[in-house]
Amino acid sequence: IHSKYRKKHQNEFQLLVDQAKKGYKKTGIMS
Amino acid sequence: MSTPALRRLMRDLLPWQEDPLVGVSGAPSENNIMQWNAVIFEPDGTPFEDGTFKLVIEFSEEYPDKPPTVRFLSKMFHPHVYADGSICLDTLQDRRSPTYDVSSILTSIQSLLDEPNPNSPANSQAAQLYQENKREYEKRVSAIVEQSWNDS
Repeated sequence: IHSKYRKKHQNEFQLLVDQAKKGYKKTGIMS
Repeated sequence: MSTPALRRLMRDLLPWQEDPLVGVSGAPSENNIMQWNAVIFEPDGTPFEDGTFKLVIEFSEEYPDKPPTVRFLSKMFHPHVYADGSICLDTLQDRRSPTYDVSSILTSIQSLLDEPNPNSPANSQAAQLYQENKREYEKRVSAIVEQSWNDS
C-alpha cells in the first residue's frame, strides 16, 4: 500500500516537500 | 454536506495558507478530504537532518474529538515508530485535546524524532541502539534519510 499510495500522490508530496523547506528558508536556518 | 469534522479540517488548513510552517506541511489528498498527505522535513543538527519524510493522516467523522491515525509512508527507524509506520505518541492517543490541530500533531512528531523516550519502544531495536550504540543508531537513521529522498 505504501509505495502504490506514494506513487499515486507523488506530485502532491513534492509540493508538500517544497512547502516544508520554504518554512525553513523563511527562518534563515536554510539558505 | 458540511459536517463538524469537515469544518474543523478546513480550519486546520489555515496555518499553511497564511505562512509556511517550519519544516512541516500537510494538505488533503486530491480525492479525499478526510485523508491528508503530509511531510516532515528535519532541521540541521539532528541525525534526521535533511530527511523528507512522507506521512498519511486519516480522519474519521468524530474528529476532532477522536484523534486521526497518522502513519509514516517513508521508511522510518525510530524507537516510537512501528514497522508499519504507525506512531506511538501520547498526544495521538489518550493525552490528546480536541484543540490539537494538524500542524500541532506534525510539529510534535517532528520534535519527537530527535527526542525519543526509549522506555516505551514501538521499535525495540531502535530503542536499544539509541541507548547503547549511538553511532550505529545514527548510521541506521542516515540510511532512511537517504531513502526518503528517493522514495517519492
